[in-house]
Amino acid sequence: VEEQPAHDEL
Amino acid sequence: MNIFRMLGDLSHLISIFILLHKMQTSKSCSGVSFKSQVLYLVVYVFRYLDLFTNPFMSYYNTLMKIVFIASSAYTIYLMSTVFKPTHDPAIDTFKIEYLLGGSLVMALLFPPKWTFMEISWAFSIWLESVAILPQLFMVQRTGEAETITTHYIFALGAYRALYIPNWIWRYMFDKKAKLETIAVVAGLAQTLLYSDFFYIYWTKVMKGKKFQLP
Repeated sequence: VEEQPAHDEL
Repeated sequence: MNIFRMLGDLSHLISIFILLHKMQTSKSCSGVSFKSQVLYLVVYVFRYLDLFTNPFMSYYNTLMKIVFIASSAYTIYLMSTVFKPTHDPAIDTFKIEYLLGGSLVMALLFPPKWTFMEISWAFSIWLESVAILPQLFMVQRTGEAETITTHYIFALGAYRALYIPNWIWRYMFDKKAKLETIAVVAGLAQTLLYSDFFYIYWTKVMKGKKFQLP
């Protein structure tokens, strides 16, 4: 499974 | 989490508080751009769609997202109902179609991934970087601004400006962090857009003078 970018900033 | 990001988010919260406080105490939204406020709601709705899809990140993250969406919607509600008579559409005339269109084009051309979620995230980042323009345009048209309004604009701009040292910090010390090019480029552009305002704010308002354009 390709990892999705996680946008951890607001 | 580092000190710059925390201060940035805090600054964003403070800006929301200042804006609502200004409207509630003066019973007026004069000097505030309705168009900018609408753009910010669009920004938060499109960026935080991941509230419903992504794996849970943290209580902090989720709480802040909900606060940003809810307060933005509440501001628009107040401006379009209770305080509507105090809003002057004749000076809030920036063409936001260009900002929406330009952000959409940027998002479609360079998304992190070709998925709806990633394109809407990129769209929101680009749109946020220019969402203050109708507000700055309004200040420019009138040539001056209430001090409280300038505090609001400053706190909102400081939020993204503080993210810049945060990215440098993450790049240097947080090995797991993946820097988001779009966020960094848009964040720098956004801060550049504010630079003129920051300068006048710093040289006038911080010294107790009224915000007036030269």
